[in-house]
Amino acid sequence: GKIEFHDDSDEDLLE
Amino acid sequence: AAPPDEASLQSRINKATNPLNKETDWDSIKGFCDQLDNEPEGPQLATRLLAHKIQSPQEWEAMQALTVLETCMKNCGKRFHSEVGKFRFLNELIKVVSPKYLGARAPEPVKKKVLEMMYSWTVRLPNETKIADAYQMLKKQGIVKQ
Repeated sequence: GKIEFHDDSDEDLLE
Repeated sequence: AAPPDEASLQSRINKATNPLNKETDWDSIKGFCDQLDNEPEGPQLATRLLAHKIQSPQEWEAMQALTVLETCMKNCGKRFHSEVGKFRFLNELIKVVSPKYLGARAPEPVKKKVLEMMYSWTVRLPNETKIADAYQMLKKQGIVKQ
């Protein structure tokens, strides 16, 4: 199957 | 040279948002959406490319990029929705509408469409809660009229 790379990293909301 | 998939997403978005286009280039838009959906890194790369185009000072280039984003949000899958629903991307939209960043120079129609799209996502994608957070913040700052 296809390699499913799932990255949940994120930034903070810009104020 | 950029790897093949990088080149074709980049070349497709360049074609789809070319300021010289006489009208909307639906073939390139469809190609971009299909391409991003069929690659492991597609959504991440697509959102980076879109953010850059949406921040263009050229109104027609930015408006076409928003049309690409709108089309992909309707046709692409969950992985793209969750990339768009991250602050990493939402912050780039916020920069376009916020006077603290690019908002003072961004074309009015572009800012208007960004806010309309964000609002529609809060309705259509309630489980992408960061979109609602970002929209709420824009309301608090008076960027979105109550």
